[in-house]
Amino acid sequence: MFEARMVRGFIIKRILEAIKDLVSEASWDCSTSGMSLQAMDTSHVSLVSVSLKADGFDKYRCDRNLTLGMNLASLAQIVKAAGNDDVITIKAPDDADKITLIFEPKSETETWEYEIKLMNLDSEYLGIPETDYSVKINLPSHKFQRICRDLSQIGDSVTISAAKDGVRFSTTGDLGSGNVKLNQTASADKPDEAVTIKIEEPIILSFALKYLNHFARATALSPQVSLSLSKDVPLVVEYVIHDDDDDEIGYIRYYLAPKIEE
Amino acid sequence: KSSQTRIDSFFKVL
Repeated sequence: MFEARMVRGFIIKRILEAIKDLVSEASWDCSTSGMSLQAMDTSHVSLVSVSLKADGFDKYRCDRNLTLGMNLASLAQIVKAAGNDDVITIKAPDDADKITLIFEPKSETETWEYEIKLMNLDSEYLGIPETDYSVKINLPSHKFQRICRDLSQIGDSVTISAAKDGVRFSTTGDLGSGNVKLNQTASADKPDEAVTIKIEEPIILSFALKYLNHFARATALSPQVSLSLSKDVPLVVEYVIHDDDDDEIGYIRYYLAPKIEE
Repeated sequence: KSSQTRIDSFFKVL
């Protein structure tokens, strides 16, 4: 028996909104420690990794490890029907060929129940090595969203360069060029609005803005996002998910392969 | 001219 109940059901809604257009089908791996998912987009340029700790749920029971393969667009479509204040419960028997989703509006005496068919997916699982990144940038997630959105009006790719004097995001296209320079913020009065930049070694790398705009759909999950970069390796864009007490209950990490000069 | 690399060329398939 598998059962996971999330009182803040909007977290599940937001996670699905953040991955459904990037990955069409994927498997959730459920164990006593929590639920996780790893999948590449169809063109194999990016990888998304989601983790939700068992502690992050209000009730969590997993008697046996389960792999729940499903169409994420269908799941997102159903979960979209849940209200933002709804409690969401996911249930599956051990030999599941479907899962049950239960939505309970907090103030009402109603229960909405949906069943979703499961799929057998032969998904490739990638081993991601521990990496000491040369550059780590923490910035407000809405700022990152805006940088990606605005620069994609000009060009298809962004060049991120980080050196002692700060980080620059730049792009060029047919109509011209644009760039955004970020400096570390001085005070920690508003941690959500802070920009912190750690540079071990300067880097300059280019990435497709199309994917970064996809990743920015996770903005509602966290006020801050981190970008980790090293020469010639994929960029990591991480949104850490917190509960009401500000404890970490999971994350969405997106990995994006760099563009290289031919 | 830059070209897009693939993510599975960086990480090993398990």
